[in-house]
Formats: sequence, structure tokens, C-alpha cells
Amino acid sequence: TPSSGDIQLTEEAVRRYLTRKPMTTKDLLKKFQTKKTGLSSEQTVNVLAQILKRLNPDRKVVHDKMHFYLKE
Amino acid sequence: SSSEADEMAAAIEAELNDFI
Repeated sequence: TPSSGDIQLTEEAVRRYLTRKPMTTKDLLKKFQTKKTGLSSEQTVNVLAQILKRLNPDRKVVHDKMHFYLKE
Repeated sequence: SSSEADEMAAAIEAELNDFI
């Protein structure tokens, strides 16, 4: 059975991931898949963009891809 | 699908780049 709502897309959850290791936007989207959060694609885009604006993580390019990360 | 994830990632990054 689908289990939407198992995982919540919150600022704290994103902060925890980005403190652990640099991630691309797609890496983050994999952590907060719509089927896990119960959000729509549009909601996911909007909420994640707002969270990233607030966190304003540092960026670095690894293997030609932009990664976000936060220092503890 | 992965192409949907690509589109979502592109939309987020576009919004962040406007912000900066």
C-alpha cells in the first residue's frame, strides 16, 4: 500500500541532509519523492525552493554538477 | 519518472537563480 506522509519535506530535514554531505537538487528530490511525502510535484518544487532560499546553502561543483551543502 | 525529476530540479534551480 502507498504510504504517503511517511516523510515530511521540512527545513529541518533538508538541513540535516545538506549538513551530512553535498547533494544536488535531484538528490534532494529523491529523498522527498512525492509518493513518500504525499505532496504534488508542484508543491514539492515550491516548498523545496522556499526552503533552499531560507537555508541559502553553499554551492560547489562536483563531477560537473552543482551540489548544495551546509557547514555545521 | 527521472525526466519528471529533471524538470522539477530545473524548476527549483531556476527559482533559486532568480533569487540570487
